[in-house]
Amino acid sequence: SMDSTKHDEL
Amino acid sequence: MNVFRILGDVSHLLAMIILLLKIWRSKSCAGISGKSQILFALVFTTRYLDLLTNFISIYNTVMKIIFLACSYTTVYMIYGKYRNTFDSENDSFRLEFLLVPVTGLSFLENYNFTPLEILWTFSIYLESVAILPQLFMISKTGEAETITTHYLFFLGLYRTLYLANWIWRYHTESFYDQIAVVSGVVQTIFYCDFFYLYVTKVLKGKKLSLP
Repeated sequence: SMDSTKHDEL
Repeated sequence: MNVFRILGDVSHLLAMIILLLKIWRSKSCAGISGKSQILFALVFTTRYLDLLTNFISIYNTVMKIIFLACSYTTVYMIYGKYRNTFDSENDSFRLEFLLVPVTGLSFLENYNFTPLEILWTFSIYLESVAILPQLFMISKTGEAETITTHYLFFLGLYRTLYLANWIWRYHTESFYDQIAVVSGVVQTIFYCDFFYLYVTKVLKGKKLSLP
């Protein structure tokens, strides 16, 4: 699953 | 947050600090590709626009700001402060060969057709190929200073650790970011040849020089 509005990696 | 992710971020930061220290202490950018450094500055700029729209964590915000600062300082060192030591003759990779396909692909293959999301995708694709001007420069001159190879090693290590991070996250959180994973695998492959030379030459005390 991938919430594309929230990229939590650098 | 897992150990691979933290170590990956630390490696990434270490790579950038090693490069800055090399330039600062030798007062020279010899052997460094300014084009690769411009691409990395572009990568961080287009990826971290969410600093303005989306808060994730203190760690995330602070690291993004540090990465941006390191990246722009490096570009300034190469094209500003120490530009007379910059070997522009051998930094002759044609950036349009990377920028045109990367731009096209980020419009075609993304999660959301919105400006911020397309720029994020652009940054992921661009990062996977941003080191190519530097590797091209080394293959052209046939050598690299040992400190430059340490920089490349930590940059490659960062990507390799992120692969482990994604495998971990897939199993523990069912997290799977296809665009980042595919680009990350491509990016890591570019370092394989260099890793081989690093282990067989640099770690045995020899200078990295190509036949």
